[in-house]
Amino acid sequence: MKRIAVIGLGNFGFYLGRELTRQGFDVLGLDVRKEVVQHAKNDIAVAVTADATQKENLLDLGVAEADVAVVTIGTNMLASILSTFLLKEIGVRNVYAKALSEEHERILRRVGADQILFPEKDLALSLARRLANPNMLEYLPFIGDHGIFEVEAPPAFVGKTLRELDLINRFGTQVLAVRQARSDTLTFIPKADFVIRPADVLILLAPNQAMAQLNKAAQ
Amino acid sequence: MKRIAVIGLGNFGFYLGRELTRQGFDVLGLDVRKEVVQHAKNDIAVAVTADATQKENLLDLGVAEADVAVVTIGTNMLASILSTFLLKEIGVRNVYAKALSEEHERILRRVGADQILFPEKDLALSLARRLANPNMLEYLPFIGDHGIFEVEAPPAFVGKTLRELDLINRFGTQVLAVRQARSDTLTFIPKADFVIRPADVLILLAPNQAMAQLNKAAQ
Ligand SMILES: Nc1ncnc2c1ncn2[C@@H]1O[C@H](COP(=O)(O)OP(=O)(O)OP(=O)(O)O)[C@@H](O)[C@H]1O
Ligand SMILES: Nc1ncnc2c1ncn2[C@@H]1O[C@H](COP(=O)(O)OP(=O)(O)OP(=O)(O)O)[C@@H](O)[C@H]1O
Repeated sequence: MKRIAVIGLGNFGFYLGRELTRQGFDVLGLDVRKEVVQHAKNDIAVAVTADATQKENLLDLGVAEADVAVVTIGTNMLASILSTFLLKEIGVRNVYAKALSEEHERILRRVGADQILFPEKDLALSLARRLANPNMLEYLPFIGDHGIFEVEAPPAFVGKTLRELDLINRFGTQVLAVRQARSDTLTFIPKADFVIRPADVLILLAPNQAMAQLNKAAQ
Repeated sequence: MKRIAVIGLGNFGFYLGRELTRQGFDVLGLDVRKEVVQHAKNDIAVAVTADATQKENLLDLGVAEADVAVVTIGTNMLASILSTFLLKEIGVRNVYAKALSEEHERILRRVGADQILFPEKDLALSLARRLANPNMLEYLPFIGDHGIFEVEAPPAFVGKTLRELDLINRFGTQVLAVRQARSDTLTFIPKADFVIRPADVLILLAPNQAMAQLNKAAQ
């Protein structure tokens, strides 16, 4: 089970920590403000009052063992940069950091952030698309039971046609598109006689549990 | 062409106004700070320095004629509430407003906001899902050419089977799921003999231009 450190429990950190806790992750939340930590204790697996720009604090709390750390500190740009830098220094493999501006984003990448999060920019682009395409879905309505997945074609599938693989009947899975590595093309709604090639990436509509079954069958 | 008023040109307002301008909308951006407006002038159709909590300003600038207004004012909760209230008062049909907290969200709805935007909460939930399902796609890779659309079944389709409608060959469109109004069920990957009922909502993977063709053919 993944250990996730959430640095800063403002809106973004709180909702993230709460949802990850609900999904069963081993979540450690840190915030320098005691009242914020108190408020988070009901919803986040472990919530601790600590200054995330102090290296000893991070080491004492075992943050170096986290699989992922997410720096959600907002208004204090220096704290955000320092914390990100220290998390990489103590060896956290995947550090996500929230940016307040494009300049902040560039600095965060420079100090080692693996992924940048920019809530305002993301929602702005998503809203603009929705206003331009009122009946286009941004988020999939397939939450819970089904999802759209991207998986590299397992070796056992290579050289077979979609008709032979019969994914619809065997796994209740529909192939929406195939991204072909060699030509970097995306083929939508491939036909039954489509042959899978090595390194093809399948974009599937499938029930969540089909992904586990598919992985087994592909071995 | 849609007229969109963007109130506040901080990160969220700026990226929204810029993307809408790129998509060809008639965008009016307002901000009380002159330097912010200056910075936005290159990217937003029209950007004006004005206090959006003053009703005369909104009326003088023709905001009442906007199809959609988006209040992106952040840290000043009172300004956000006042502006939202006034926009509904002058008759803007669709007012979206950014919330800073769940309490703020409730107040905004009470003063008439039609839709609430909560960038931090949205991205937190989306990131949590991505961490739980590393190969699940949150955003569709179908941007540009194809998209996933939700459309109410046109009357001409009712009573016909998917085989008869032959959407794949006629419009290059795949029916991913059907939401049946009467039973409020969502049927994934419907079979060829699935019969369309009145008020069924079709969830389609289709090229963007197929939507226009579909609308024509359905008349
Ligand atoms: N050095 C630090 N160590 C730990 N937490 C910190 C530190 N500095 C700031 N924080 C916390 O980070 C949290 C989020 O930061 P802040 O509120 O500045 O950003 P924000 O952009 O308003 O956040 P949000 O939009 O997520 O509410 C705050 O609760 C704050 O107490
Ligand atoms: N009464 C007002 N009329 C017009 N603009 C306003 C008014 N009050 C605030 N604004 C503007 O709204 C913009 C966004 O607000 P603010 O910066 O407080 O929020 P924010 O949450 O930091 O925004 P973002 O995250 O989008 O950068 C600012 O540029 C500010 O000048």
